[in-house]
Amino acid sequence: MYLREIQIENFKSFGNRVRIPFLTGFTAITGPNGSGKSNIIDAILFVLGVRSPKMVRAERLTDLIHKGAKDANYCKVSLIFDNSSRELPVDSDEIILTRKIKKAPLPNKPDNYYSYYYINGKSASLSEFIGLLSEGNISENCIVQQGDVTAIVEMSDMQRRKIIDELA
Amino acid sequence: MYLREIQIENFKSFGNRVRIPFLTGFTAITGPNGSGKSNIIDAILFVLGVRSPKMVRAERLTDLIHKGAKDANYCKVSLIFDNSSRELPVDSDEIILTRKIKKAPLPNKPDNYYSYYYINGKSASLSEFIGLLSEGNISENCIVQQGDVTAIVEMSDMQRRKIIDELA
Amino acid sequence: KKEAFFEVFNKVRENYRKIYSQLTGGEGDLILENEENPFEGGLIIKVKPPGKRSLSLKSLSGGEKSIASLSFIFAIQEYEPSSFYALDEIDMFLDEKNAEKVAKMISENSRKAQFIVVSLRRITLMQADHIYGVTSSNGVSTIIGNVNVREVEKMVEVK
Amino acid sequence: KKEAFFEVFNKVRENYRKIYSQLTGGEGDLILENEENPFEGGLIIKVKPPGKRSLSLKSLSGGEKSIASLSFIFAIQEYEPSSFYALDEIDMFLDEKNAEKVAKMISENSRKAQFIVVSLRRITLMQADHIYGVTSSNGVSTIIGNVNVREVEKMVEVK
Ligand SMILES: Nc1ncnc2c1ncn2[C@@H]1O[C@H](COP(=O)(O)OP(=O)(O)OP(=O)(O)O)[C@@H](O)[C@H]1O
Ligand SMILES: Nc1ncnc2c1ncn2[C@@H]1O[C@H](COP(=O)(O)OP(=O)(O)OP(=O)(O)O)[C@@H](O)[C@H]1O
Ligand SMILES: [Mg+2]
Ligand SMILES: [Mg+2]
Repeated sequence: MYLREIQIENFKSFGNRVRIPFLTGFTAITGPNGSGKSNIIDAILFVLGVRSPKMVRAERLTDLIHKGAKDANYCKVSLIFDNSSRELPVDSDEIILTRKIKKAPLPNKPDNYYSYYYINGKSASLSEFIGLLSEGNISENCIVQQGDVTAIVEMSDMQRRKIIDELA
Repeated sequence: MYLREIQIENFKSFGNRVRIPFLTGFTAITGPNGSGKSNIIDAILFVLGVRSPKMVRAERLTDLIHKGAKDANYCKVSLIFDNSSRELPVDSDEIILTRKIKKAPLPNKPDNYYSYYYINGKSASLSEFIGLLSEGNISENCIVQQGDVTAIVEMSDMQRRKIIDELA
Repeated sequence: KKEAFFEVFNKVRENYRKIYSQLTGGEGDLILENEENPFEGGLIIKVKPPGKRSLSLKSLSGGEKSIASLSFIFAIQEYEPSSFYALDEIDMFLDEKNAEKVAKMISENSRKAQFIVVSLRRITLMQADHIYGVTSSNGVSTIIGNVNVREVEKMVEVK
Repeated sequence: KKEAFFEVFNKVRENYRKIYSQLTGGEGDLILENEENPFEGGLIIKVKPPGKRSLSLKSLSGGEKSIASLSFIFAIQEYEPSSFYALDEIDMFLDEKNAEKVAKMISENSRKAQFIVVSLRRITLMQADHIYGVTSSNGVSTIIGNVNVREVEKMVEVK
């Protein structure tokens, strides 16, 4: 079950809708400092349901919405997985997981927003979403963020053992 | 007032007495992972009077003593500065600052050690030592350790302002 | 519960010893603080780079810590592969020789799982099957697909 | 007391603006949280890389943070140079273009102060006046003096 494509819309430095198709095997992403490489990784974490904006270098979730020449009021990221081997219990060759954040300012709460999750375009609850991800063996453990390569060695022995607990 | 030479004796991965002469200008140090490059930086910090062993990746100060084929019971580092312009109030063309740690195990305190400071070979107090360094404008602020390049940006605004306080 | 833990731990430990040795030529191991009741203790990593004694993790160099950490990540991957892995600048501390070894191991592992690796290092990019370039203009990012290594060299090379 | 502070702050701020602009082509600034009573507030860094709006420090990329930090270090150095600087892998996040700019600025500044820089990056080593190699055998370090860049390339290059 591999990642076929990422669609990034108004997320961080991605000002329009950008489609990044992926093939199996080993893909490298490179480019100048500040161009948006880690933002792609943040987009993946965003769909995987990251709760704390600090994990993706933002103060609030609404900071993830592209600020640029034209300020959008929402951001949306989709991960499109190949499911032709029916690894996930969904009868479809392709599984599209989408997360969207939309600004919804209120008089007493200007940073208010709505959060949406979709599976193949249909509204889904966060638990259905997380459930599908864990069946596909996809979690934040598959992601090493910039600067975290030595995290395994720097964490406490107890935290490290808990990684094994979670696999068992 | 430049650094003419570092002498490293039994410190971390330096198992003998190693002399590293320096010239003015821009010197680069390179080599394979784990070869000892950052240990040279730690040796400089050691002489500058670092108090906490954690600053130089050690549990206790005695961990800085070389462990190898022949375990030494002391380590010693000297920084030799050129003072021909008499920038420091010492009547000598060269100023040698030396720090030494020597194991001195006691029945109730096996990790006990003695700490020595020398200026041009003569025993000195820590305050004389620190005094001379600050007159030579040498402090830990001149040293950026591996992984700390973004520390200025990551610290709090208050801590950053204190850097200016110290200069004033 | 304890059985399930040891089932995982023993396999991951075996993988760790093999992978660490493959990457460094030295020896690495995973040790339980409390073998009777694993849940009451932690999981200790012990490494012995070639020619050195067993070293405390704290005193390791940046590159040595990276290799010890990556070996753990790959050991877990071998036990229970995920569909894909996203690794951002894991080669930042690695010298050329270690960066190449890690990139080659990723290339090998990428037959079983998809790897998406952000890197600025030529030696890593050279091992990839596909390379994407990211650039930005006026703060807006664009993706350049299917760049080959020679074009990348022009992109990252200094004029 | 306040006067002494502003004496330093104003010069360092002017240096910061010049250095950040020289390194990036963008604009950087140092702002006091409390201009009336500086000691009751902090020192804020604001940066605006070319083509982008003024950015929150948190959202900066690894390379952008490095440049913002290094500009501050160099700004202080210009105000009150130290005899020597020891910098360990400050280029770890920098792309080739930024690594070269920083190395060239160090080369320029090294006329007034001595710089000792640990680096694994060819582009940085190429700017140095002198290069030392460090190797270890059986856990014991040795220094190889006055290596030239071509020998370094053999040392760090992968066979
Ligand atoms: N909501 C947003 N709108 C516009 N730009 C944003 C937003 N959030 C973050 N950015 C910008 O994205 C840039 C960082 O991008 P990213 O971290 O992906 O760079 P990078 O390619 O990984 O660089 P490096 O090689 O230095 O790590 C920053 O300049 C940041 O200001
Ligand atoms: N007291 C000691 N005796 C012997 N070896 C030691 C001692 N303390 C530290 N070391 C060893 O020094 C090595 C680390 O050296 P150092 O950090 O200088 O490497 P480096 O050249 O900076 O590598 P990198 O490029 O990965 O940062 C480690 O292998 C560590 O175990
Ligand atoms: Mg990045
Ligand atoms: Mg190092």
